[in-house]
Amino acid sequence: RGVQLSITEFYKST
Amino acid sequence: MLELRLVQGSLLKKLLEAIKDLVTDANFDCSATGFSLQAMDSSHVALVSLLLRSEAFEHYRCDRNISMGLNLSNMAKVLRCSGPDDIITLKADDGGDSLTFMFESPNQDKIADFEMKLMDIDSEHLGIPDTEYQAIVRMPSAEFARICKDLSGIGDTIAISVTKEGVKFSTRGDIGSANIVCRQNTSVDKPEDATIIEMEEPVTLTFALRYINSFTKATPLSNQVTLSLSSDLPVVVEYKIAEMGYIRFYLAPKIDE
Repeated sequence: RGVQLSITEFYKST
Repeated sequence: MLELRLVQGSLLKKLLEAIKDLVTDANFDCSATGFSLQAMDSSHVALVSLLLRSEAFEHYRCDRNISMGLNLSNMAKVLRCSGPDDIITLKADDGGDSLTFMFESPNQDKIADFEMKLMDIDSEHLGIPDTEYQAIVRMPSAEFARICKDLSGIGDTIAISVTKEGVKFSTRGDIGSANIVCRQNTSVDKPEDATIIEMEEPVTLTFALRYINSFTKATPLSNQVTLSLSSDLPVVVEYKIAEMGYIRFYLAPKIDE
């Protein structure tokens, strides 16, 4: 149920 | 050279038990600030960030910043060889390829050391900006763990909804649905039994329950858990380790198709 987003869509690589 | 002596060695043991099923291999970073780790699970849905501040250690020597790659399941196996009240010392030489764990029983009658080979791990470090969250819920960690476990018998997802009425945890599955509402409760004998809800705006987010359930393995580290929620942002599930540090789990939400 629903689409699982990824954590890398929210935070940028440093 | 690195030498870290943690009198409350069980903290490290509990930290490993909390993350070993979520992350396979990770780099532990050691700097003047403390002993830390940031890692994602293999599907990049969840992120764990932990810190044991240098003040948490009785002796903290870290001559230069060092990153040590370790297999967490093996590290958990090593730590399971320590006694519940053992003092744990971590030692590594500059440029060395191993980390030594020394376990001392409280009355010094048993001393054990275990050496673990370090690994080269290519890991991506993410910058997490400081954010004002729409809702922050603080509640007893055991209660949160119980709710997640109960709901996972019914469905695969958990909707967390914060309104002025309280915080509602919901799931839905083949056999039916479940809703558990916790209201703010500050009239308790012990502060760790309180449920405190700070809400700027109502918010509802849906998550995969198996990840949230995995985060609750950190329950032995803290009597309270903090959930920070904002629409369209990962939830932060934080267990504070007294004055010594924290473990934070970030989980990306699920959205409607």
